[in-house]
Amino acid sequence: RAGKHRSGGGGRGGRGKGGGGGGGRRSRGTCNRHPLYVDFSDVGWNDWIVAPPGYHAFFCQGECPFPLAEHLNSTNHAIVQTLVNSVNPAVPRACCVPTELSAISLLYLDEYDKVVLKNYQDMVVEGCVCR
Amino acid sequence: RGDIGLVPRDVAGLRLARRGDPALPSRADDVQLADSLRILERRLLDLFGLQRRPRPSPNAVVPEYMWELYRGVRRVPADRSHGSSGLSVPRGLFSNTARSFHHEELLEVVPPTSSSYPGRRYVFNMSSIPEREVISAAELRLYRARSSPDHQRRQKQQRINVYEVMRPGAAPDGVSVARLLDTRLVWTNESGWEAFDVSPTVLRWTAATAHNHGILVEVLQGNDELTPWRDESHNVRLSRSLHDYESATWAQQRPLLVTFGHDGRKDATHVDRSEEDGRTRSKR
Repeated sequence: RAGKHRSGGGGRGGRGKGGGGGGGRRSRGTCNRHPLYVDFSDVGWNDWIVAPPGYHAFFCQGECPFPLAEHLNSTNHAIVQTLVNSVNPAVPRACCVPTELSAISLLYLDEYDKVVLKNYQDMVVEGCVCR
Repeated sequence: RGDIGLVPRDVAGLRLARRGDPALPSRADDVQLADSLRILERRLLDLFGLQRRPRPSPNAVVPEYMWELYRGVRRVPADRSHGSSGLSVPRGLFSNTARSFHHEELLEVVPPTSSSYPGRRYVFNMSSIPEREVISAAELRLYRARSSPDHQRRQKQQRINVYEVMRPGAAPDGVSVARLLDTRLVWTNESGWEAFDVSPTVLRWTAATAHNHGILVEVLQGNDELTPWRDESHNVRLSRSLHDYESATWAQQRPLLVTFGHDGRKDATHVDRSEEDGRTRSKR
């Protein structure tokens, strides 16, 4: 299933691999989280990034159709925009964007051969919504 | 890879495959792609807070303690290749950055063989810490190996004193004036790491309000007798032993200075938050 979703604009430096965006019975093409694995060895950074070898970044993609499903946890504005779009297609639909992100930790060797452990915020998409 | 950095393998391979095939991108396209990837690499390095791509030496050693911190933050179970050293993540210390430093062995002042003075001075080069980084704590970690069975029968206590060197001098340990930072009484029949708080000193060094003359460590017998350097009961790993055939052992047991802090960027995280994220992920 991972191979069916291409990363599109968010796929630079990574490739689809494993993981699950969830979704289950949700209609295909609806705003959802999709797998995106960033493999540090693919970009030749595994010589200075000690751990992890890569990480699941995920990305958000999909339609925000009328009416917006409750699980998409949309804003009032997104609901109005989608409503207007349903009668006037000149107004675009709401956008599928990440709202919940989490951090990753990197253990790496810096430019001076010192070992550094660092947390980076907002590196992993945890949830997508229509906004 | 190598000179081209972020350029992936298939891009490098494209140059070879392009020979005589007009369907493949031209050299101009190839160069443009490579330029784009270099810009991408630069932006990624900037995101990671690095000015240039690190080129680690083959001799670089990752201390077990840093692995332990990494696993603690990520809640990754210890694997066989990096067995647990029994250390725990110091709660409240780790904001979003931890750095480890080994002392500069070339600058180490080794007392003469005949000297019975138990002190040893270490100099840590901490110039790699960016100016904007805010250090919240620092600790010096010393490893104590269990005494040999003969010595275990005569269980003893040792006192380990850690000083900041205020002024270097001509004494056997190269120290003229020193200020006590931390002290601990330990049993010689126990193994493990001891962490000493050296935060005030490192804070002053990184704030450039004090010269870095190093740290002095001395080991005394429980009754405050001076411990001779060549005494076999000397179990605190303060220096590379002549009998230490495995340099890898020394690399993992040598004194280690660790700083904890925040890199000065927005969105500081806390170890508790990371652990919470880890729970959320595992539930899903």
